[in-house]
Amino acid sequence: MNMFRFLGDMTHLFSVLVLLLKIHTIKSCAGISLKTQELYAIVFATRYLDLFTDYISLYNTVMKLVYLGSSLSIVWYMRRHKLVRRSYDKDQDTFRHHFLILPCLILALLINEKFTFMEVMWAFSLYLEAVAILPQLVLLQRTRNIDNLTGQYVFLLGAYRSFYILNWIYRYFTEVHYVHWITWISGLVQTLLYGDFFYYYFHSWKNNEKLQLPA
Amino acid sequence: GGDTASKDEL
Repeated sequence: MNMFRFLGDMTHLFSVLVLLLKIHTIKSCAGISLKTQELYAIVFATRYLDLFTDYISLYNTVMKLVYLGSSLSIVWYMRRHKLVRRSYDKDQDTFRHHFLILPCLILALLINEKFTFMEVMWAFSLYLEAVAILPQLVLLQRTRNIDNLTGQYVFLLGAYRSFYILNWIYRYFTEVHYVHWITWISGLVQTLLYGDFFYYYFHSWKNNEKLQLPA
Repeated sequence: GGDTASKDEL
């Protein structure tokens, strides 16, 4: 495993854990899109079906379980926890995320590395991950609430995207037969959408700072 | 699947 891949995994892990820890500690999820978090939970659940069929390494297995557990915990907090659910911007988080799932499923049925259940689910999870940030982007544009979307979360997600792209470039040049168009293209789309998210975050953050100047 | 090279990624 190269350094880019490892740093990508770590920043991805920390982005999820930081969010979970923050929700757990301050008992608030204001500014966080439940729709996006549910999509991420579906992404992990459909991608890691191979937990039951293939063993790659202890590292992979543990990381998959942690990603699954932490993303499901975030959804649980936002839906079920008495205090946390009260802080959820339900009326603003209106992106109809179900309409993302069907097109991704159809695309996965059409474009996959092999037409088997596992491969279709794997492709589906990659397509869904690419667009999963959209509800969060819409919520951020609506509420301009950046209180909870800390710089850390945004920074860690961005670092994860960047490191994974460096990892693919590195593997392409160092490994034989390492070509994965589905992973690369959906990963690139995801990074571009994230760039948009990043842009709005900093835009809101800057405006917020200006508003806080003494009148 | 037969091709596991990408499946070792998370």
